[in-house]
Amino acid sequence: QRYQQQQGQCQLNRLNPMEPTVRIQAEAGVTELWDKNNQQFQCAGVSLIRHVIQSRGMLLPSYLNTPLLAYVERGRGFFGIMNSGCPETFQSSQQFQQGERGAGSRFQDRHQKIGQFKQGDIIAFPAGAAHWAYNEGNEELVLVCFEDSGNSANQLDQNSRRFFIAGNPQQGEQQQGQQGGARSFQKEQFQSGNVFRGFELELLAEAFGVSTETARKLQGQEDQRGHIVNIDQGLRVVRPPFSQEQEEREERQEQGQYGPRAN
Amino acid sequence: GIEETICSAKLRQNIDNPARADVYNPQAGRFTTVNSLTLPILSFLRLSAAKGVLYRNSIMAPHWWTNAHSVLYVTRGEARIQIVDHRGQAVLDDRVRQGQVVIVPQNFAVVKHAENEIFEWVVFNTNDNAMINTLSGRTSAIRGLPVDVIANSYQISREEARRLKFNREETLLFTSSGRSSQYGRVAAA
Repeated sequence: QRYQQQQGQCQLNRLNPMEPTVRIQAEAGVTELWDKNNQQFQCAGVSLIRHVIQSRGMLLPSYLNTPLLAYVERGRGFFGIMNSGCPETFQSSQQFQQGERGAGSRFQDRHQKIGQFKQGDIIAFPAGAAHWAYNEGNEELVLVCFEDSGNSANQLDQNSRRFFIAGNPQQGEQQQGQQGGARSFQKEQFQSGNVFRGFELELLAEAFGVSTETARKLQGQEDQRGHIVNIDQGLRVVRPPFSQEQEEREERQEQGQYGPRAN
Repeated sequence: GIEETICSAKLRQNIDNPARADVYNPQAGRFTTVNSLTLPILSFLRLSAAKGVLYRNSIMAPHWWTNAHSVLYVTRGEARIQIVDHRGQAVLDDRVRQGQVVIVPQNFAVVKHAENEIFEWVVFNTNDNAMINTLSGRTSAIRGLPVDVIANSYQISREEARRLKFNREETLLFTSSGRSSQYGRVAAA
């Protein structure tokens, strides 16, 4: 169901290259939006955003009503996708804890799978699956994200909506570009509260079995950091010791296996 | 061919029978789904349905339907329902009672609280294999997050993050300690 089927014919007799028009600044990065109102995007039923995340910056967990493909233009890091009902298969074990002794703290955790990404990777995020990303490199991480609101997995309208489940995205500072500017819908995703904000505090505390104080933290009203936050001490998660050289060696092996192929 | 399949296809399945429950908590209630896995004809319709029963003073965990709109029809009793959109705004915060219909758009977060009486409802979903993602409980998105991500996301200690993550063991339905309903009543007073 592409846009032109619903709205009549697309006006595509003139195409032009487009720059992002809105920048949403956060504590540890910036998100740039292309104007989804532009006829070319409307017709294709897609939208595009670009996250530029500083070193040790984390894009807060959120989910979308559209599937999303992210291209890693620069940098490396790791990400988590919470697929509904999947088990927590990444678990810290006793030896791991031994390693922690120096830190003087017992760090035991189990969570869903963590993936690593590097420049050139494409990562697929299903619609409705909460996800987060972290820049573990020393340089900026640039993620170009393609949101396909014309996809059949999206049952809402043509606007992709990002539902943050943490933080206080509305603290992001918005700067408008020269051309017209993205439609308020797009900006809204990064300029409103997280979903817990709309629930009554007591009910929330009840749902998590925690104090109302902690529930208040869930709602993030006092959080001033925006949707990309800085993690000074680095993010500690349970994940395989995947080193870059090992990956490159594996890739070389794969190429060796198949050899050059004439097309 | 397809015609044969349709002609002999099973067209009916009961979802009121407690024995068919997919999620069951003797204190809180049950939740029964019917989808294209249990009633194959639904894959042609691309629709599914579910039946929920919440006992008095029980809560259905905050959740969202990841791939479907959900039309809720109340068959018995009353409950407080809150629905939140992507801006964190409560687009519905109301007591819904027997005979009323509420539409929960895809991805909108929703919580139900049967405060004073049993609450029974049926939902119709616009996907033949509609999926729920919960925000609290054992199979929730929060549970899938690393403790460190939670601690940093919410600016809380690791201990607090661990509590947030593991305090609620149920998957979907659980009894309330009655704290929020008291709150509700007080507010009303």
